[in-house]
Amino acid sequence: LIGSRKKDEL
Amino acid sequence: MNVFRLTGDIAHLLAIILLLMKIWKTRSCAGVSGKSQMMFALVFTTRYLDLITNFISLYNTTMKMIFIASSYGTLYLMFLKFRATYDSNHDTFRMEFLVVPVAGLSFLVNHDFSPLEILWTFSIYLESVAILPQLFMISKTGEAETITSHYLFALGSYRALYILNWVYRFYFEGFFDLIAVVAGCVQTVLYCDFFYLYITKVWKGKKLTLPA
Repeated sequence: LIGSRKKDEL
Repeated sequence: MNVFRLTGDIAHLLAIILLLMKIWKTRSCAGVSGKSQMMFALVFTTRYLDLITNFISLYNTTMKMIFIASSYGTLYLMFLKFRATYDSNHDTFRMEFLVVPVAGLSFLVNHDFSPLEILWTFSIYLESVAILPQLFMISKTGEAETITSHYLFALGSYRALYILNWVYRFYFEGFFDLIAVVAGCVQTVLYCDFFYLYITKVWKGKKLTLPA
């Protein structure tokens, strides 16, 4: 999984 | 969620609370860079726009709201309530030297050329350098209050812990975000000199002062 996906980190 | 990310988030939260408490208890924001704080507010605002579009978890939403609110709370204390104590003569780093190149870079190097993704990328790049006005201010005055140095240590540790989180996620989840990792490493490197001074001075009970 590279980058652009749902951002779950803060 | 893994232990590195959780402790990183806690360190980040602790840093923000420490700064707010320092300003509130001493009724003064002396030694704190208003420019770094303005950029952190911009970082949180541009990164957490997905609060509106995506729901991830209660933890995620709560932390994002706390970070946004506290960054504006800090600005309120610095620029309104305790404005008289703001040390603007020493806060002379030019923000446009960071914001303009970072904005340009976020248009050029991103995962997806869409508004939210570009703003997220902008926030990641800007966060990596947003502490520079604060470090510049300390180098100008040659010292930092002990509470300010605790704040900086917690704030710097947060991204260092995130690097461990990314190593963990790469091996155990196959997750890898090049933009976040590179920016996070840059961010952590910028703190190295400070970390050295903090460990060699503040941990031995001395005030953080720079060698002449």
